[in-house]
Amino acid sequence: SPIAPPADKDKESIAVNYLTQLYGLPKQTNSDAEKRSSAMSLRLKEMQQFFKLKVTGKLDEETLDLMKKPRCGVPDVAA
Amino acid sequence: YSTFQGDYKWKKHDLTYRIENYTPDMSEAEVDDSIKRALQVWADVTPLRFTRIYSGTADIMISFSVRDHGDGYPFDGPNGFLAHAFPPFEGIGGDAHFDDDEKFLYRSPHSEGYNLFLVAAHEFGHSLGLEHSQDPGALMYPTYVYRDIDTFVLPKDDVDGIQYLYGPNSDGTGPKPPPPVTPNKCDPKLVLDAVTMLRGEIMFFKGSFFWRSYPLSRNVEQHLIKSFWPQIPNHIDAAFESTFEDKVFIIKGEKVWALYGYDVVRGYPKSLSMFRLPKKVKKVDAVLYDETSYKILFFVNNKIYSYNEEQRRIEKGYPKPVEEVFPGMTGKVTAAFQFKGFNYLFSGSKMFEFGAYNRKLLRVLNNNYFLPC
Repeated sequence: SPIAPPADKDKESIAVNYLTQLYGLPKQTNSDAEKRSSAMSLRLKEMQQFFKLKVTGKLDEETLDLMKKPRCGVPDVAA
Repeated sequence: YSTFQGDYKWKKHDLTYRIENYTPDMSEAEVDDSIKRALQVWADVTPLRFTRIYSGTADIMISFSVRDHGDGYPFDGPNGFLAHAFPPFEGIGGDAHFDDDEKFLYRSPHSEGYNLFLVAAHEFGHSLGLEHSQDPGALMYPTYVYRDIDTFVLPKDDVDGIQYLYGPNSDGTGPKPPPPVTPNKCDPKLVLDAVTMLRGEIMFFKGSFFWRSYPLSRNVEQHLIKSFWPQIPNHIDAAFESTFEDKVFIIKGEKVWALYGYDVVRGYPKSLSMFRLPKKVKKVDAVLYDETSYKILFFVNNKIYSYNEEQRRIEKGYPKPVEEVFPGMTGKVTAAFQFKGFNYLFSGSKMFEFGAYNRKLLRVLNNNYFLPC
């Protein structure tokens, strides 16, 4: 749309795409927000562990910065 | 290093590869050479041999494509995912795909784009059975890091991984440069190149790496220097943060680089003479920035030059012996920084703590006091 999405929405979609392709985050239906958020937090922890970042399970600045780095498209965890 | 779970390795040592198409970013000869050298990286350390074929199906099919290219893993436009490859098995196994929305480069470092040799060498690690490594110095680390391709040597973590799958190169073709090892912050014999503050964080430099430590947190990150600053050299001599200029200065030999936050400041490197050191000083061992007096102490061969940052001149009476300025500091100082009212001077694998005001030696600590194991 001609109106840019709000910044945190953008961050969310970067994270969802990254974790879906590289950390096996299951594709989510919108039905269960709580389930979706816990799955996301789990995958975020996996990614933070892999890159030896602070393991928070939250989409903090460091984690998002790393997600934006150019990289290989092969998953980091057993595909 | 990590290998794909299951028996994903080639059962033969003679493999074929085929370049199916080309990127418009480089000449065909440049692509051919980059691919050939990227495969040679792995052949150098294993019995694997790669032969190029020009038709039919090769073990490793190489292609450039954009967005959805039919393998279930669509590319994502510029940046982001640069390429991907499949582990060894029939069909698509071993194939490497490069995202042609990227700008691929043959040599030219630091310009916008990604060196095809480096990207390809990484992908071919997957083609041969390696997964991503958590070692930030490894070629198989997931994020792209520019490295000097003329001096590139496959790091030890990758050598260990590929030799775990295929064994060493048995043709004995002469000595190889030893593979670079990622320094371990828990190594009691670790001698740091430089230490500096950077806006509240502590940066420890060693070889081509630096550790980034957040005081008050056990979390320490390790990165390749060039993953943050491609222009900054490896194996630096000294680094310090000037609160006066809000810059971090990094020194190697007679050259000085500057960072503003995490950005490299334009117009650098400049000459070491910017600090009015005598011409005979070609190298410094360490630099301590004294926030209490805005003085910059340059350690040069057991002597200290004190530079007055406000008056931009070396203070009278200097150089002085290190031991005169820091009584009890007898060894060569290899790194130095000031933190919360204390001066920390590193000598070999020890760290000497002095009061910043009275310059009294308080404790002798291990060098990884700030790098928790």
